[in-house]
Amino acid sequence: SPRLALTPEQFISRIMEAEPPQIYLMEELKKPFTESSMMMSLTNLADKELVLMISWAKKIPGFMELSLSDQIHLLKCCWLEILMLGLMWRSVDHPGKLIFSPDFKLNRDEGQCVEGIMEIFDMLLAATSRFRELKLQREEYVCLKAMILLNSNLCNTTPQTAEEVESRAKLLRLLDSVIDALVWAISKLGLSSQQQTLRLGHLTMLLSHIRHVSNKGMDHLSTMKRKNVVLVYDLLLEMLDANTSSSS
Amino acid sequence: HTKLLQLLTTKPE
Repeated sequence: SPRLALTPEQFISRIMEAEPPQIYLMEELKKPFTESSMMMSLTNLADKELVLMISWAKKIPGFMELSLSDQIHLLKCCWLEILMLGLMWRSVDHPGKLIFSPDFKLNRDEGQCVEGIMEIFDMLLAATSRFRELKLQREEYVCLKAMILLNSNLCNTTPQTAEEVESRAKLLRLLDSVIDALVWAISKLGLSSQQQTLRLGHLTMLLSHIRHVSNKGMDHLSTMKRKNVVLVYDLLLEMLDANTSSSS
Repeated sequence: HTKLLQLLTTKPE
């Protein structure tokens, strides 16, 4: 089947429209935080964001044409990366702060109350300052997010059945469309072609840092759950278990 | 993946 009939410009406007609405924690924050109160707020917000992330993914052109098992595997594999990239985007103009939501902003040092989270906060802040340095554009941000989703499970399994082979071919074509869209977004910045190529490289290299901090975050959340520091339930529990079961 | 499956397969609003 021909590649998506969308031009890069049309593709970008479609994924810009797919952007989830800004959500709020909508909780009375009792400060100073305790380890469990901070983890409770972080997981409550994450659970709400996951619901919005799934409806976001369904609006990515071509995602619903993939096999249902591919859709599930992709989302299971990248959900924390997607949440973290959204956090970085919201925090990009607030050096030293993590804007989890407009009513839930944390300074780096507030993470001290949760064992093991400072290392993750520092990685998130470092990646965010890199995006600030690069002056990441919203069009580039939405392309990177779609790339994370579509790229997440590409190298975890080899397709066996004919359906899996067909779905993987669709996935690769979809990934081409997202890369074309990112290249198009970069071409609008008035850079030389060599600078455009370098920028594409720098942006995609950041994806490996996002995967790394997501893996650290997944381990940390599993530890917090195992130690009963926080009760993880519902969709967040499903997505966490999906990762811990596959990794263990 | 009950909740994930349910959210994936519900028709968009």
